[in-house]
Amino acid sequence: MNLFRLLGDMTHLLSIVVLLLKIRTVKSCAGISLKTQELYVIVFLTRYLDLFTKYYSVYNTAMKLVFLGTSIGIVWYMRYHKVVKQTYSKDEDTFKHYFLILLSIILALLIHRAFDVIEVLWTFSLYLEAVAILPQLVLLQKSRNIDTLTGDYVFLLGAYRALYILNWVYRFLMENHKFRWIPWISGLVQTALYADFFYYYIKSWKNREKLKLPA
Amino acid sequence: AQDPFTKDEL
Repeated sequence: MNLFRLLGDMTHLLSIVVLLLKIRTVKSCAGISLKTQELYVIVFLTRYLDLFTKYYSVYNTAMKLVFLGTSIGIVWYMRYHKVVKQTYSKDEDTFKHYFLILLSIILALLIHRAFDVIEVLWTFSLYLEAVAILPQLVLLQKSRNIDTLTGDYVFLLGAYRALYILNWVYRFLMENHKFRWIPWISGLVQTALYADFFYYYIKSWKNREKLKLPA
Repeated sequence: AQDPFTKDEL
Protein backbone atom coordinates (compact mmCIF):
# COMPACT_ATOMS: atom_id res chain seq x y z
CA MET A 1 0.00 0.00 0.00
CA ASN A 2 1.49 3.36 -0.99
CA LEU A 3 0.52 6.86 0.03
CA PHE A 4 -1.14 7.65 -3.30
CA ARG A 5 -3.45 4.66 -3.06
CA LEU A 6 -4.27 5.37 0.61
CA LEU A 7 -5.03 9.00 -0.23
CA GLY A 8 -7.08 7.83 -3.18
CA ASP A 9 -9.16 5.45 -1.08
CA MET A 10 -9.64 8.09 1.64
CA THR A 11 -10.73 10.65 -0.98
CA HIS A 12 -13.18 8.12 -2.39
CA LEU A 13 -14.50 7.39 1.10
CA LEU A 14 -14.76 11.13 1.81
CA SER A 15 -16.80 11.66 -1.36
CA ILE A 16 -19.29 9.07 -0.11
CA VAL A 17 -19.36 10.65 3.35
CA VAL A 18 -20.11 14.06 1.79
CA LEU A 19 -22.91 12.58 -0.30
CA LEU A 20 -24.43 10.75 2.68
CA LEU A 21 -24.06 13.94 4.73
CA LYS A 22 -26.00 15.87 2.10
CA ILE A 23 -28.74 13.27 1.79
CA ARG A 24 -29.14 12.66 5.52
CA THR A 25 -28.80 16.19 6.91
CA VAL A 26 -30.55 18.16 4.16
CA LYS A 27 -32.91 15.20 3.54
CA SER A 28 -32.50 15.96 -0.15
CA CYS A 29 -30.89 14.34 -3.16
CA ALA A 30 -31.59 17.23 -5.51
CA GLY A 31 -28.90 17.45 -8.15
CA ILE A 32 -27.71 13.89 -7.54
CA SER A 33 -28.05 11.40 -10.39
CA LEU A 34 -29.71 8.16 -9.26
CA LYS A 35 -28.44 6.58 -12.48
CA THR A 36 -24.81 7.25 -11.57
CA GLN A 37 -25.42 5.83 -8.09
CA GLU A 38 -26.97 2.69 -9.58
CA LEU A 39 -23.99 2.30 -11.92
CA TYR A 40 -21.67 2.47 -8.93
CA VAL A 41 -23.57 -0.35 -7.21
CA ILE A 42 -23.03 -2.47 -10.33
CA VAL A 43 -19.34 -1.44 -10.41
CA PHE A 44 -18.78 -2.54 -6.82
CA LEU A 45 -20.81 -5.76 -7.13
CA THR A 46 -18.89 -6.87 -10.21
CA ARG A 47 -15.50 -5.73 -8.93
CA TYR A 48 -15.67 -7.22 -5.45
CA LEU A 49 -16.76 -10.71 -6.43
CA ASP A 50 -13.59 -12.00 -4.74
CA LEU A 51 -14.73 -10.46 -1.46
CA PHE A 52 -15.35 -13.85 0.14
CA THR A 53 -12.90 -15.91 -1.85
CA LYS A 54 -9.70 -13.85 -1.62
CA TYR A 55 -8.35 -12.15 1.48
CA TYR A 56 -5.76 -9.41 1.06
CA SER A 57 -6.04 -7.47 4.32
CA VAL A 58 -8.52 -6.27 6.90
CA TYR A 59 -8.35 -2.87 5.24
CA ASN A 60 -9.17 -4.28 1.80
CA THR A 61 -12.10 -6.35 3.03
CA ALA A 62 -13.43 -3.57 5.26
CA MET A 63 -13.29 -0.95 2.50
CA LYS A 64 -15.03 -3.25 0.04
CA LEU A 65 -17.85 -3.77 2.53
CA VAL A 66 -18.08 -0.02 3.17
CA PHE A 67 -18.20 0.84 -0.54
CA LEU A 68 -20.77 -1.87 -1.23
CA GLY A 69 -22.89 -0.97 1.79
CA THR A 70 -22.88 2.80 1.25
CA SER A 71 -23.53 2.64 -2.50
CA ILE A 72 -26.50 0.30 -1.98
CA GLY A 73 -27.69 2.47 0.92
CA ILE A 74 -27.59 5.61 -1.22
CA VAL A 75 -29.62 3.98 -3.99
CA TRP A 76 -32.11 2.77 -1.39
CA TYR A 77 -32.39 6.30 0.08
CA MET A 78 -32.99 7.86 -3.33
CA ARG A 79 -35.49 5.22 -4.42
CA TYR A 80 -37.46 4.40 -1.31
CA HIS A 81 -36.97 6.93 1.49
CA LYS A 82 -40.31 8.74 1.75
CA VAL A 83 -38.82 12.24 2.08
CA VAL A 84 -35.63 11.93 0.04
CA LYS A 85 -37.21 10.29 -3.00
CA GLN A 86 -39.48 13.34 -3.42
CA THR A 87 -36.40 15.51 -3.95
CA TYR A 88 -34.91 13.40 -6.73
CA SER A 89 -34.53 15.43 -9.95
CA LYS A 90 -36.27 12.69 -11.94
CA ASP A 91 -37.05 14.83 -15.01
CA GLU A 92 -33.47 16.01 -15.35
CA ASP A 93 -31.73 12.68 -14.72
CA THR A 94 -32.33 11.51 -18.26
CA PHE A 95 -29.03 9.97 -19.38
CA LYS A 96 -29.52 6.59 -21.08
CA HIS A 97 -27.27 4.76 -18.66
CA TYR A 98 -28.28 1.31 -19.91
CA PHE A 99 -26.16 2.03 -22.98
CA LEU A 100 -23.16 2.54 -20.72
CA ILE A 101 -23.73 -0.91 -19.18
CA LEU A 102 -24.20 -2.53 -22.59
CA LEU A 103 -21.11 -0.88 -24.08
CA SER A 104 -19.00 -1.84 -21.06
CA ILE A 105 -20.16 -5.47 -21.28
CA ILE A 106 -19.35 -5.64 -25.00
CA LEU A 107 -15.96 -4.02 -24.50
CA ALA A 108 -15.15 -6.36 -21.58
CA LEU A 109 -16.03 -9.36 -23.76
CA LEU A 110 -13.72 -8.05 -26.48
CA ILE A 111 -10.80 -6.69 -24.45
CA HIS A 112 -9.80 -8.50 -21.27
CA ARG A 113 -6.77 -10.18 -19.78
CA ALA A 114 -8.28 -13.62 -19.43
CA PHE A 115 -11.57 -15.03 -20.57
CA ASP A 116 -13.02 -16.24 -17.31
CA VAL A 117 -16.08 -14.96 -15.50
CA ILE A 118 -14.31 -13.19 -12.64
CA GLU A 119 -11.77 -11.52 -14.90
CA VAL A 120 -14.32 -10.39 -17.48
CA LEU A 121 -16.64 -9.00 -14.78
CA TRP A 122 -13.71 -7.26 -13.09
CA THR A 123 -12.77 -5.73 -16.46
CA PHE A 124 -16.40 -4.76 -17.03
CA SER A 125 -16.42 -2.98 -13.65
CA LEU A 126 -13.38 -0.91 -14.67
CA TYR A 127 -14.92 0.13 -17.98
CA LEU A 128 -18.25 0.93 -16.34
CA GLU A 129 -16.66 2.96 -13.58
CA ALA A 130 -14.84 5.04 -16.18
CA VAL A 131 -18.15 6.27 -17.62
CA ALA A 132 -20.42 5.98 -14.57
CA ILE A 133 -20.11 9.70 -13.79
CA LEU A 134 -21.61 10.77 -17.14
CA PRO A 135 -25.27 10.87 -15.98
CA GLN A 136 -24.17 12.95 -12.99
CA LEU A 137 -22.18 15.41 -15.10
CA VAL A 138 -25.08 15.79 -17.53
CA LEU A 139 -27.43 16.41 -14.60
CA LEU A 140 -25.07 19.07 -13.21
CA GLN A 141 -25.11 20.90 -16.53
CA LYS A 142 -28.92 21.00 -16.37
CA SER A 143 -28.98 22.13 -12.74
CA ARG A 144 -29.33 25.90 -12.48
CA ASN A 145 -27.54 26.09 -9.16
CA ILE A 146 -25.30 23.31 -7.91
CA ASP A 147 -25.20 23.15 -4.12
CA THR A 148 -21.80 23.10 -2.44
CA LEU A 149 -22.00 19.52 -1.14
CA THR A 150 -22.90 18.18 -4.58
CA GLY A 151 -19.97 20.02 -6.14
CA ASP A 152 -17.62 18.76 -3.45
CA TYR A 153 -18.93 15.21 -3.89
CA VAL A 154 -18.19 15.16 -7.63
CA PHE A 155 -14.81 16.80 -7.15
CA LEU A 156 -13.69 14.23 -4.56
CA LEU A 157 -15.01 11.41 -6.72
CA GLY A 158 -12.91 12.62 -9.65
CA ALA A 159 -9.86 13.27 -7.50
CA TYR A 160 -9.75 9.70 -6.11
CA ARG A 161 -9.07 8.11 -9.50
CA ALA A 162 -6.49 10.79 -10.32
CA LEU A 163 -4.66 9.71 -7.14
CA TYR A 164 -4.98 6.09 -8.25
CA ILE A 165 -3.15 7.01 -11.46
CA LEU A 166 -0.24 8.26 -9.32
CA ASN A 167 -0.48 4.98 -7.39
CA TRP A 168 -0.14 3.02 -10.67
CA VAL A 169 2.88 5.07 -11.71
CA TYR A 170 4.44 4.40 -8.30
CA ARG A 171 3.70 0.66 -8.41
CA PHE A 172 5.02 0.39 -11.95
CA LEU A 173 8.27 2.10 -11.05
CA MET A 174 8.76 0.65 -7.59
CA GLU A 175 7.03 -2.70 -7.53
CA ASN A 176 6.15 -5.07 -10.28
CA HIS A 177 7.08 -3.11 -13.41
CA LYS A 178 4.17 -4.79 -15.13
CA PHE A 179 1.93 -3.05 -17.61
CA ARG A 180 -1.69 -2.96 -16.46
CA TRP A 181 -3.21 -1.37 -19.53
CA ILE A 182 -6.86 -2.03 -18.69
CA PRO A 183 -7.02 -0.28 -15.29
CA TRP A 184 -4.63 2.43 -16.46
CA ILE A 185 -6.48 3.42 -19.61
CA SER A 186 -9.87 3.12 -17.88
CA GLY A 187 -8.56 5.33 -15.09
CA LEU A 188 -7.19 7.91 -17.51
CA VAL A 189 -10.48 8.07 -19.42
CA GLN A 190 -12.38 8.32 -16.14
CA THR A 191 -10.25 11.21 -14.89
CA ALA A 192 -10.30 12.95 -18.27
CA LEU A 193 -14.11 13.02 -18.17
CA TYR A 194 -13.84 15.24 -15.09
CA ALA A 195 -11.46 17.67 -16.77
CA ASP A 196 -13.93 20.44 -17.52
CA PHE A 197 -15.71 19.94 -14.21
CA PHE A 198 -12.36 20.32 -12.41
CA TYR A 199 -11.73 23.52 -14.37
CA TYR A 200 -15.06 25.13 -13.39
CA TYR A 201 -14.92 23.78 -9.82
CA ILE A 202 -11.46 25.23 -9.15
CA LYS A 203 -12.39 28.49 -10.90
CA SER A 204 -15.52 28.85 -8.73
CA TRP A 205 -13.46 28.05 -5.66
CA LYS A 206 -10.77 30.63 -6.53
CA ASN A 207 -13.26 33.36 -7.43
CA ARG A 208 -15.43 32.49 -4.42
CA GLU A 209 -18.47 32.22 -6.64
CA LYS A 210 -21.24 29.69 -7.13
CA LEU A 211 -20.27 26.64 -9.21
CA LYS A 212 -21.90 26.82 -12.63
CA LEU A 213 -21.28 24.51 -15.57
CA PRO A 214 -21.90 25.86 -19.09
CA ALA A 215 -24.97 24.19 -20.61
CA ALA B 1 0.34 -17.57 -5.90
CA GLN B 2 -1.09 -14.17 -6.67
CA ASP B 3 -1.76 -13.59 -10.33
CA PRO B 4 0.70 -11.01 -11.67
CA PHE B 5 -2.06 -8.45 -11.83
CA THR B 6 -3.06 -8.64 -8.20
CA LYS B 7 -6.51 -7.36 -7.50
CA ASP B 8 -5.43 -5.94 -4.17
CA GLU B 9 -6.72 -2.54 -5.17
CA LEU B 10 -10.24 -1.25 -4.57
